[in-house]
Amino acid sequence: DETEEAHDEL
Amino acid sequence: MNIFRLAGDLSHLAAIIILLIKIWKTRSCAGISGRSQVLFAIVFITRYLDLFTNFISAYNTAMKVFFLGSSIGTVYLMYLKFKATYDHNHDTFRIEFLLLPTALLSLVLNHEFSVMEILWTFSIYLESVAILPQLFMVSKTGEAESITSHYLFALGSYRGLYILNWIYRYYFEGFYDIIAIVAGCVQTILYCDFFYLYITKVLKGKKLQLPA
Repeated sequence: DETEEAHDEL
Repeated sequence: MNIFRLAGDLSHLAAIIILLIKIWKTRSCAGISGRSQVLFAIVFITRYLDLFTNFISAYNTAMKVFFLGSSIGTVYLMYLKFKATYDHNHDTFRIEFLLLPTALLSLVLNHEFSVMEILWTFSIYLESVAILPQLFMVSKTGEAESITSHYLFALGSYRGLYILNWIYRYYFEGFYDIIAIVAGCVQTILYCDFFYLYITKVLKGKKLQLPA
């Protein structure tokens, strides 16, 4: 589930 | 981390450093849109709140701290320290026309209806259009100093390189973030006209002047 992932880009 | 993302980040970093050097060395922010700089500061503040909740890497944290500090510093230089040189007569783009639609859109189109996620989404949407007051200012005055052109070129290249990064990540990691991709494409498209002028004029040693 992508919403659970942190945003790893700047 | 792939080469496109690293190149994109370095291009973004270069843009900010070029801008700070220009303001500091010339003791002037002439030709720079304070409104775009305020929007970029809002972009970084709303996006990097996760500095307090998530640790990704030392690189990630260091870059976020630098982007936050430099964007707030730029606003300080423009509106306080070198206020007298700020060309506000030509910086007239109404930023509420950017802030309100992007705020509304982030409430409707987001990955998750939570405060952090909505602020992140808002920052992505706002970033995609935050350069418009600056481009409007260049079109209004009809010209830009070379150093301002280099700044805009580096800033535009950053999101263009991120598109290559997203293509790479989609194929090799199966990862994609549709919000970032669509907004990033919009952001890059806004620079196309400028890229054309930069390549055909500035790189040939001429000043960036718009056709009358």
